[in-house]
Formats: sequence, C-alpha cells, structure tokens
Amino acid sequence: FPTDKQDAPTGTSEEMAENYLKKFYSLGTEGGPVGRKKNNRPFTEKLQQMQKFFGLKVTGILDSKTIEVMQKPRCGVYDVGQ
Amino acid sequence: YSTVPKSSAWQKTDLTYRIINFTPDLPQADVEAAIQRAFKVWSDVTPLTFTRIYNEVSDIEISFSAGDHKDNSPFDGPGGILAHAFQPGNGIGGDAHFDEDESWTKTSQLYNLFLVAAHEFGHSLGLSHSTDPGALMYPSYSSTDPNAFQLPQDDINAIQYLYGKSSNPVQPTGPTTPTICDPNVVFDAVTTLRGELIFFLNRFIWRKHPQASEAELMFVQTFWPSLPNDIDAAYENPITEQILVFKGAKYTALNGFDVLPGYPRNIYSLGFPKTVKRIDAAVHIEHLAKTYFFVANKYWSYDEDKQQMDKGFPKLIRDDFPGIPEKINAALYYRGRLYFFIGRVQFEYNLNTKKIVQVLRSNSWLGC
Repeated sequence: FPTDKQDAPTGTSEEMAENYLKKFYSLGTEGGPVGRKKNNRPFTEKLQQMQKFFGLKVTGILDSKTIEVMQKPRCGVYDVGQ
Repeated sequence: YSTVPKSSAWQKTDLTYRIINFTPDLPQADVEAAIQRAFKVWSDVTPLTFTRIYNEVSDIEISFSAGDHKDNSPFDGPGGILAHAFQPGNGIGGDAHFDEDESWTKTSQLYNLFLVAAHEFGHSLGLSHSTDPGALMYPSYSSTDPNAFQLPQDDINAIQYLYGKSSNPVQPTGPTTPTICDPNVVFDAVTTLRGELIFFLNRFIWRKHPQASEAELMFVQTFWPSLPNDIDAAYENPITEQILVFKGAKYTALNGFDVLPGYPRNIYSLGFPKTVKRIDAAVHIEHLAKTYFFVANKYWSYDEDKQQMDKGFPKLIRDDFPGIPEKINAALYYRGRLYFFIGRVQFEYNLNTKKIVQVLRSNSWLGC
C-alpha cells in the first residue's frame, strides 16, 4: 500500500513544476505589459492557483503532494481560461 | 464546473463527427464503439445529437497521433498528457486528438479510451476543467469502472447550462462527489488496512492515515481496478494481511494493491446458507480471532483459525448487542472498540460491558 513520498523536491521537480504551470496555468505567458507589483512571484502565485484548483493545501511551496498531482496522467487542456 | 460563455458554444444541436484514423491498440470496431458511447454520454442529457460522417469535414474531427501533430500542442510520449480537444468553433474548433503513444484499452487497464474520449468531447462541446474530483471533467485521469460509468451531476449541470435538458420525460441525474463534512454520508463498508482506515462509499474510498488530519478521497478502482463500486462489506484479517471485500453473493481477497488470484468466490464457501444473498457488514475481532458477519437482524461468527462458521449461529443482533439497531451498514473494530455504522450515525460499542459508549456522526473519522 503506498505511503506518501517524503523526498524533498529536487531541481528536476522544480523544472517539471515550471513546465506544468506553463502548460496548464499560463505561467509567464500572459500577454501585454505587466505592472510592477510588490513581491511579484509568478511561480508561487501560479502554484497556489494550481493547489487551490486541485483542493490541495495552498502553500505556494512545491511539496510532495503537489508534485504527485502534477505527475498524474491528464488531459492537455488548460485548467484556467486563457 | 466551468464552461465557455454560452455565445462560444455550438449554436446548433445536430453535430457531426469523423474518425480520421484509428489506434492500432484496439480493433477498429472497439474504437468506434468507445467513441459512439462517449458521445452518448452527452446526448443522453441534452438535446444534442451526434452523427458520424465519413467523406467530408465534420464538426468534431477525431484523430490519434504522437508527438508534434501540427497544432502547436505536441504530445509528450507515454503518460503525461493523454489527449486534448479544442473548444467549439470552425476549423480545428471541436476537434479531439488522442496521444498515440498511450496504450488505449476498453477495460479498466490504463488508459480506457471511452473515459478519455467522453472527457475530451466535453471540451469539444465547450466544457472546461472542473475542480470536482469526482467529475468527468476533472483534469486528471481517474481509474473508474468504465462499465459502471454514469455521468456525474457536476458534468450534467455544466452541459445543461450550455445546451439545456434533454426532451426525455424522465430527466437523468448523476452521482455527486462526497465531501468530508457531509453529515448525511452513509458508508457502504469500513475496514482497516495496515494501520490505515478505508471507508467505502459508492465509487469512492476515503483513506485515512491515523497521523493525517484529513481523509483522502479517491476512486475505488484507483487502488483495485477490478473491484466493483457499491460494495457491501469489508474486513481485514491482520494475521493473513488480507482484506476481504463482499458484494452480493461474491467476495474478493485483496493483499495491499493486489487482488488475489482465484477470486471472486462464492460466500457460500464460507458456510453461509443459500438464503443469504448479501452481507450488510463484516468486522474482524483480532483478540478473539473471530469475524462477525451481519445480515439483516442476524449475525454469524466465523472462526478464522478453524476457517469455519461457529456453531449456534446465526443469532439475533439484538440479543448479543443490546441497543444496536438492525440493518447495519458497516462495522469496524479499532483500538479495542467496536463501531456500528447505521445510516448517518455510528454506535461506539464496548464488547466487554456490552454497552453503547457513545453515538457519533458517521463522518466523525474523516477530519471535517
């Protein structure tokens, strides 16, 4: 019976997560100029958006549960409207 | 659920589709049947009709291809992205593409073409991904029993928002996804599993680790692809490390993820008379090495060491478990206490004093 993965996220996981967020959460692909924003961290914001969508704990941190969801086979259509 | 604006949905109800090519994973007739059934999922609940055409461009063009297939969204080899589809529109709009690098099946094995096609055609019709983990439009592939598939209510609501209801006098309804805090939850069965607790509920299980604050919801078939939905009873024998799962007059033995070979078997091989057609609840009492089976207002005691029913059974539940109502939905023995789940409540019972300790809501275990 599976136990939760305890491994800390590796560089590969971060790369994978970035690609995932680019594909399904438009990370870094919003059109047009973006205004300056205090603490603007698009990766964290998109990660939080993804965690909220999947009913995960919204931390903005790439934890094992989030990685597990990202690795599940899925449909290639965006989760959020473009 | 989430959809495109109504103005971006198809403005007609008679849609056409064409199968451009076939996967070699399945016989052509099986692909055609899967596609047809996937469209029927949506036509059953709306006024939409789907007609297959062959020699001209259709509204929904269906194809199998691997890697880059010239739509600016290349596939990624086995696993990962399984398929994608475009929202309603001219040209590529409505089209559905399936990754040929996947293994397509017509069974519970990965990946069932009907289940994926039904999801993709949802996009073809204007549905976006749903956040409901039980919905067909949830973005991750869910291992559910394809033969028992029923369109969930979330998806019915979504498609009917865009296209209205079918003209059928009996409006179809679909299953909803349970939530941790639902006070009306009625479990089908409850068992321990190597220190964890498993609550069976229709097509789902709640999996609760004693150290986790919340239970995790997943489909039954995510762990055991060949198990049916709506099971009747389950218990763990910690000595054999087997879980026995009962449905109707059959039972199956599980060892962790694996369904043991030689199952399902007949419950009559355990010593039940032919008059017993199904078991309401089962519970293993470890220190007694006995398993109690509850059927209507009676119960049987099975000796796990002797592998036979104890003599003198069945007995009336009310005689040996005073205060416990008949028709038990599920039972659990956990940390020295026996729990009877009856409807929305559970009775915590002390076997030694033969007294009810407390009455709780059934969902008290889930971490609401």
